Amino acid sequence: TPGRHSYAKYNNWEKIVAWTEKMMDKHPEMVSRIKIGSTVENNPLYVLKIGKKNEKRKAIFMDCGIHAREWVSPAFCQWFVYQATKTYGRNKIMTKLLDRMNFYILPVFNVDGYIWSWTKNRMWRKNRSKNQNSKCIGTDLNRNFNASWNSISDTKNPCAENYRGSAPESEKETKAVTDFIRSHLNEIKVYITFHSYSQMLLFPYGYTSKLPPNHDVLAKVAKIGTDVLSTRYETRYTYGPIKSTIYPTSGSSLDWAYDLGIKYTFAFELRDKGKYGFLLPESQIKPTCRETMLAVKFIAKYILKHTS
Amino acid sequence: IAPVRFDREKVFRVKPQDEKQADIIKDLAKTNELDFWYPSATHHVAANMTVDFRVSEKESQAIQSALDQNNMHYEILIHDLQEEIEKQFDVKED
Repeated sequence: TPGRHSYAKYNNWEKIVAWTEKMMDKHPEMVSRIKIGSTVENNPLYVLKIGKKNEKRKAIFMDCGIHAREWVSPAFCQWFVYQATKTYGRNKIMTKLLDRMNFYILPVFNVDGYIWSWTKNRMWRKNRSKNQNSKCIGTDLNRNFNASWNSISDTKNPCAENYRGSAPESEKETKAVTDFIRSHLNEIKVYITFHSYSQMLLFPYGYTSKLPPNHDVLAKVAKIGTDVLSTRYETRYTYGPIKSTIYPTSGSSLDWAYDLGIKYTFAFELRDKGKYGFLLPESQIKPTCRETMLAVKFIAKYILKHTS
Repeated sequence: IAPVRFDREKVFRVKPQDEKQADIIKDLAKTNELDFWYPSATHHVAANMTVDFRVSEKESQAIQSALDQNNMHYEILIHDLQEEIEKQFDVKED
């Protein structure tokens, strides 16, 4: 038995898998689990679908844990599923959202890396795939997407923490996610990815200074989203395009999803601003999730109203 | 493989004031094993940017000396990473 799952604590992969089963059993009308692929180490990649079964509606795709050591990110995905199922029928906004749209939640994107960060190296970032002609292990999955993949030369080194992989979508995890999103493109209106740390809400682009055509709308949504987030504990987030707000990136999931046609794509960099970095204490998981929830619900509500 | 330990490893925060200071950090990364927490890699380091990186206990003294010698502003965010890893589990089981 994997032990007790807790929303107030970091949960290892075994606990998360058991939790996905529990959520399905507890909420069979609302939660279903889709296996979208498997990892190099043959671990399953699960997406939880929250919403009415067998109905095609607008959907939001969210992923957590693309970088192994960013533990607060999977904690948020679990929290979101918990809150969605718990408050449906009780909370007006959540009820409205779930009556009209679906959520696809990938609680841990980089499963092998996450397991490695629990068992061998807390500071691990990449996945665990072997690289040809190198002793160094792993690819940075957030540099492996087909979004100007070849444009930053410093991601060529397999020993670098931000190694982009041998080709776009060379990694099984990336391919599973891109295949899933492509096959649900008619439904998915929003893509949100969760990272840590630095307290930011980012949108395209990372690979160019060019602004996306709906930049003004994205900036407006991000501004209100961060304002709403701050109402709970006064946590201040900055927002803006990836390149000018954080740093230039190529091959990111956010830019890829946007260029694929999902016109609302956001990346959260959750708490904190450096005091703990990747080692955010468990006592801050709940407040972090509570405030983030406000922003995510705002984004969902906005999209429900403004997309066809 | 035994789990990696991070005893007395440090996380530095440096804010290079100009390109020359940014280059000093980049040079230090060539000769030391720096794990960049923010930004994610050396090549993103630029003037006036907050830079956080992790360094082993063994190399931390040399890094500190180099920063001092070049009159660079820095703070040590984490003095003992292993301690901080253990402290992150600060919620007791229900």
